[in-house]
Amino acid sequence: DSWQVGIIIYYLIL
Amino acid sequence: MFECRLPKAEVLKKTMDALKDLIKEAVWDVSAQGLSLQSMDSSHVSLVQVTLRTEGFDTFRCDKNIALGVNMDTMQKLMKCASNDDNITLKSEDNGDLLSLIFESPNGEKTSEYEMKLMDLDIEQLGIPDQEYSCTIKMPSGEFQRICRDLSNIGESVNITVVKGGVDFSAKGDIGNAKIHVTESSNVDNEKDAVTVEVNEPVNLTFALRYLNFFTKATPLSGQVSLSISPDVPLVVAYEIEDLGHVKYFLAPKIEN
Repeated sequence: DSWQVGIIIYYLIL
Repeated sequence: MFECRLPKAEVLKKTMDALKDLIKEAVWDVSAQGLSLQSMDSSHVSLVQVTLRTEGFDTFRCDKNIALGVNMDTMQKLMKCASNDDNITLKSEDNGDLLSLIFESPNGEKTSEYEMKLMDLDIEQLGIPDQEYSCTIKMPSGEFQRICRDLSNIGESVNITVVKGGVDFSAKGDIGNAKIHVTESSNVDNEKDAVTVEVNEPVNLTFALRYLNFFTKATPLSGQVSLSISPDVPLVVAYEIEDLGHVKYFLAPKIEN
């Protein structure tokens, strides 16, 4: 099984 | 006052087609550099970023930076009222709540003007750092679309393994397994048909096909697609729009449980 991680985890909110 | 004109509506129609299944509302940021848009999909798994540079427009006037909040369904519906060959003008006052879309037929005999209500949207913007990627694959966009579509018949995810000289796209599912190997082109007459694979270090990552299939809605914009991949960072799927800009999608990899 694999998990889908959100994009926010990788990039900072400006 | 903002006003810009494109010689063919087709390119903006295709851009809307590339976005509408992924995002429902978005903000077009207008500046002297051109039009840009960045938005996450509603589940915050993927991100799309569009740049349409000033130089690609026939005319471009922007007196003051403005943000045009739009409902993507509405904008796409209105764009569909333009013929592909029509030239298109977008216009908005600095503090207005309307975006005018004016379509003019090539012979100048028909002019259609639509006004779309703008929305006051507060959309989170993410900072995407410039970075080097371990691998960059360039391939015909239609081929990538076909691979994503075909592998969706097998499983929900695609494993992308890049090694020197080629790429494996593989999927596993209840009904069986699939592996599609794409080899780097040795000699290609037409640049659009070329497959190039740049590898600084081999990578092996897994991505949700559901999102990749959304991304391939941008296929009509460009004959080639580029996939930039590094371990533990989002994949970038980029479509260049000739002389105008690009549509880039970002998708976080799936992580082994």
